[in-house]
Amino acid sequence: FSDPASNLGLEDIIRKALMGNMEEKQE
Amino acid sequence: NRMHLVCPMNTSPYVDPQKSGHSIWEEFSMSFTPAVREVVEFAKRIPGFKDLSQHDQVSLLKAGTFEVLVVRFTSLFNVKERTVTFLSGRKYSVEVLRSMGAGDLLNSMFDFTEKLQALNLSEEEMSLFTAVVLVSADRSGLENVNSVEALQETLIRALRSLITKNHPNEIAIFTKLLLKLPDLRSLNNMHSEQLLAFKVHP
Repeated sequence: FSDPASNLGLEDIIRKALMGNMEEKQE
Repeated sequence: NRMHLVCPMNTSPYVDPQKSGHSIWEEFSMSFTPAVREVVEFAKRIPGFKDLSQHDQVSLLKAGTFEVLVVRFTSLFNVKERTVTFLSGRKYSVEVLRSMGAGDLLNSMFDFTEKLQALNLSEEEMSLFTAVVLVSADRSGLENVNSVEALQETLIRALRSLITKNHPNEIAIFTKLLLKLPDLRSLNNMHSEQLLAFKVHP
């Protein structure tokens, strides 16, 4: 647990927001 | 058996003791995700940000999102009333939050908010300052430090120019703003420690 940002799932949220995630748009 | 989660990015600081650590974490994540998405959208609008490598865009956002949120959500901290407004719109006093386990981070957030609000920045100044907070070449894990540094310098020059134009007799405001950057780092570190404690002992 050395990376709090990763713990939060922050990187995933950031990547999806940066790329304009298609799956989320379908939801 | 944590009963409280004293982050205003929640709807409420009260945690249902019947829920598992995982589901508490999931709910917390759902609460703050829209705010994180807004930070990403803000970053995309910073001229030059999208020209950085994707790796560096992610690294800057990972490292700086909390600091950007602190600047953007100073309005949640009412310095006079000593209250914090959570996402539900409900206010909680410092005393109540302290009884729930909030400590130094909460005090430091109020100190930061008070000093930043005292500068009476316009929306445009605040936005440019937030861009300077995000685009910092000394964040860890950057692959092209020179590009980030060049963008950082451009943004700092623009901020100085704007402050000089808007406050010709108060150029010290620019210096005070730059001195807020290490304050934000310190808040970020304190917040990270809280997150680690939460993850290890949810």
